[in-house]
Amino acid sequence: MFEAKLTESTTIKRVLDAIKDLIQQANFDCSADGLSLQAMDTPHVCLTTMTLRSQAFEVYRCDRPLSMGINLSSISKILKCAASKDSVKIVADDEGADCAEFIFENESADRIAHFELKLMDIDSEHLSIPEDSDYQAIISMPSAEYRRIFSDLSIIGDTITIEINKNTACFSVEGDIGNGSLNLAQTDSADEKNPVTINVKEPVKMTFPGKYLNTFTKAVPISEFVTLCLTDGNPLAIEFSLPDEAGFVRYFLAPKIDQ
Amino acid sequence: KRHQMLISRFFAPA
Repeated sequence: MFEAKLTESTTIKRVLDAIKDLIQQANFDCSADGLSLQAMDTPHVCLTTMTLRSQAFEVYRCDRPLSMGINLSSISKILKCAASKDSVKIVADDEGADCAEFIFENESADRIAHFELKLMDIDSEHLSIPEDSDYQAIISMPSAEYRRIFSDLSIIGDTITIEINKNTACFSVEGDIGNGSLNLAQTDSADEKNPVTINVKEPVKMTFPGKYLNTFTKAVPISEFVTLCLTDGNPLAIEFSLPDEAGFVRYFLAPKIDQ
Repeated sequence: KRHQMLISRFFAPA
């Protein structure tokens, strides 16, 4: 038996919004620890991972691990039927269920909606992601700042370079109409309302596809802050964490390299 | 010319 209840549908709606433009379908792996997912996008440029820890749920029961193959567009359609303040309960049989049940209940518990989502058999390759990568540079910024930087720059072109030196990050773009750049310095004061922090072990300069950096802005409502981790020649790791360590959405984006 | 790498290159199958 798998049963998980979220107090408000907002949490899962936001998480799905953050991943559904990158992934068409994925296995939602349920274990005693929580609900998680990982999948590559179709062109295999980006790996998206998501975790909702059991503590994110008001009720969480998973007697034995199960994997629910879900079409992201279908689950999003069903969740559109939940008001943001409605609770969401997901119920599935852990013995080869062919559908999962979704129950939405309003705050006064006098309106209850039931939906059944057909599950799919998805044959996906699971990749192992190192837990404690030692990155050359880590930058944390308000997620609203992230959105502004990459929605602006990706309009100019699709080749975006991130260069991080001591206390400064430079984001630049090359496009057909011209180019542009933006410098962001670490904020001085620790009690600044919207801090930017930059930790550099070694300066790093890497190039990434702007279209993806812009797509990741769909995760901005999840978190007030975002962390970007870079190591030369390796994928960029971008993390949006849910409040109270309830979970996260992480993207790993392959770099563009000079030939 | 810049070449877009594939993400599958960086992670081993679990």
